[in-house]
Amino acid sequence: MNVFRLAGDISHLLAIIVLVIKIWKTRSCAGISGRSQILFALVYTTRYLDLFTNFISAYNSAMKIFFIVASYATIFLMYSKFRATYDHNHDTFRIEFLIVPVSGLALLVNHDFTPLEILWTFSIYLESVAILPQLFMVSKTGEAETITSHYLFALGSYRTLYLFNWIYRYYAEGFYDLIAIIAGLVQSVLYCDFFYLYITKVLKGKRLSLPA
Amino acid sequence: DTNSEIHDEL
Repeated sequence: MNVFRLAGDISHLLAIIVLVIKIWKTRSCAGISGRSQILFALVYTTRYLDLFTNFISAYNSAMKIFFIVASYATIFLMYSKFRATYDHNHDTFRIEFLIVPVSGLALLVNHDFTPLEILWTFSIYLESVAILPQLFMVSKTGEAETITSHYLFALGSYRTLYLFNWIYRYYAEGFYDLIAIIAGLVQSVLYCDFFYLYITKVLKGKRLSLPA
Repeated sequence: DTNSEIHDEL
């Protein structure tokens, strides 16, 4: 565990907590893509199946369980409790266009052709693009609530911090995982535009709105 | 690649 990895995990944890609290406190999931949330639940479910096969640390297991539980809780809040506030007219990204190619790629490019390893690879690839329905929704409505921007910033920062963690681990431990690194790069690049808007607008106290 | 089966990151 190095400082980049820890900062990345904290950022990831904060993102998820901010989203749940936002929905709970405002009694609304307006502006949040349920499709991205479904993809994230799929990501955590397929990646953390190793909870049953490998024990790494109490920290590792606790975080995994938290991510899985929080992702399903978010889906429950969006599709059941606060369903009336869900903005489905703007949440129209076709997730099969992500799931199908990602499944194919996971079958073709993986470390090991075993069920758990293929599911892990699938989750890494899927995570890299899972935010697209949310970014699509923001671009469609042309704006995002400030709290949603904070959520997106924390969520995007997490994988970018992991990139620094992987650079560190490569030099310190000789460890590298090309699948995670390339997917992490893709994931971080997808947020670049958003990061720019966040820094130039939200941090200066303005609402995040896109140029027409 | 060095890593297979055991993934110690989240």
